[in-house]
Amino acid sequence: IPPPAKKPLTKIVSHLLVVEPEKIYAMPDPTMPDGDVKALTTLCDLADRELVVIIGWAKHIPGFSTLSLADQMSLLQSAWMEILVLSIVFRSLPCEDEIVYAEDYVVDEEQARISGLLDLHVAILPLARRYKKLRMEKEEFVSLKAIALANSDSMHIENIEAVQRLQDSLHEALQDFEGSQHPEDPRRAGKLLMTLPLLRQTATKAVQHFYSIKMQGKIPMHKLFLEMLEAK
Amino acid sequence: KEKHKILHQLLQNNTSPVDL
Repeated sequence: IPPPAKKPLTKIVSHLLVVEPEKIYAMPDPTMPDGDVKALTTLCDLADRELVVIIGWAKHIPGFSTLSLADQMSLLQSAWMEILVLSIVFRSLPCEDEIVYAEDYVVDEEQARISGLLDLHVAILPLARRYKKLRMEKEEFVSLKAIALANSDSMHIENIEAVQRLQDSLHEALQDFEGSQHPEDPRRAGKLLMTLPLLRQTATKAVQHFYSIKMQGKIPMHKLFLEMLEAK
Repeated sequence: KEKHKILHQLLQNNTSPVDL
């Protein structure tokens, strides 16, 4: 007997899958000597390029572009690191205790220690373990990423009702997805949403890490990355 | 907005910022 055909995905989740950005690569500078300066320079450059992609991606989330420009900015300024961390964690799910910053930049604990990335590594691993345990799927990842943006708790939102409507539509999309794809676990949407506090904690640690690097002034940082760090 | 020039610029239009 063939397994029952899965129901079609909700419109929003299918749309989020379509607008999911292409992979980008870290491309570490081969002329730089290995060490923490090279590792951090590579990560800051990668983060800057990822930010450009994230801003472009956000515009494709149904309902985001109809928010005022000021509210779009506030949501991104609050949530950008959560989006970055969630993407890194999703890429790292197939690995065991390795962090996939990019396809060409996979770091294990030993390499993290040598490269001065151990704090970041140790901060990200618990979140990766949590999503591994849940066996998070791509549809759930794209939904959760959009929810993290809409639910960023910025203190500067002008139109709270409009942001609430965005949250509601994304929340509903996740619930509909789980209702149709995981009827065996009626609490799955809730379990995913309950990971958001750890995502925020992890992102806060990552922002603090990069902010202290910025203050030390030894690593070159591009303007968009600096701008977003300063907004935190 | 002046402080967050690049974010503002990227959200407002589809052109790449000059300094990235």
